[in-house]
Amino acid sequence: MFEARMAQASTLKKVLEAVKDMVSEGNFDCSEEGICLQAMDVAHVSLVNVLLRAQGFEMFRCDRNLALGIQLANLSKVLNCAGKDDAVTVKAEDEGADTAEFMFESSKGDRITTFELTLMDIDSEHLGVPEDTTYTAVIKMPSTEFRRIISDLSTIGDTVTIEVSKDGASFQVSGDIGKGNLCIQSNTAADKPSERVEITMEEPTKQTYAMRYLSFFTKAAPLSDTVTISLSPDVPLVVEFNIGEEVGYVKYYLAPKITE
Amino acid sequence: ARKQTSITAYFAKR
Repeated sequence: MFEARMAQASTLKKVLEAVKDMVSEGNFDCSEEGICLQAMDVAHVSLVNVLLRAQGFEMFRCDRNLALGIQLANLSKVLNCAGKDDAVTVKAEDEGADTAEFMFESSKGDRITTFELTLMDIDSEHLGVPEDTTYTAVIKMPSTEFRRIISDLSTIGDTVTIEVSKDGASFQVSGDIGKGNLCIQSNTAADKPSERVEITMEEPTKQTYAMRYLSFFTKAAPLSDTVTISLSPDVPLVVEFNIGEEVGYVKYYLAPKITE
Repeated sequence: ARKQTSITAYFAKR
């Protein structure tokens, strides 16, 4: 038996919004630790890892590990029926269940909606992402600022080169209409910690990435005030959004473009 | 010209 209750259905809704454009389906792996989703985009250029820790739920019970195979567009339709302040309870019988139940309760407790979502068998490859990678450059910034940078530069070109040097971090883009270069610098004096920009550099780093995927990643901005972007030569870029203090995270990995 | 690499080239299958 699996049963988990989250006080804010909106958190789950935001998680779905953060992945559904990049990935069409996935296995939600449930264990005592919590709920984990790992999936790649169809072209296998990027990977997303979502973790919702058991302690982030009001109630969490998972007797036996199970994978809930879900078509994300369908889950999104169900979650769109949740009210802004609704709580959500997810239930499933043990492995082999055909459906999962989603129940939304209004904060006053006077409205309860229940859905049975059809599950599917998904044959997904799991990739082992090393935990101990050290990155030569890390940029921490407000997630709204990251979203704006990617949104602005996407209109100019489809490839971006991120360069971190002692002068700051620059985002260089070129396309048919011309070129753009946006430079940001550390600003650790901002009033609120969430408004600060913090650039740390072990050594100057310059890598090129497809803009399309970075645009997908910005869909997670509503989950977190800040985002951390970590890069190193010739390894995937990591874009990390933490959910709450310890509720969980959404981490995206993006393979670089390399010179042939 | 730059070539897009695949994420599977960096992370081993588990």
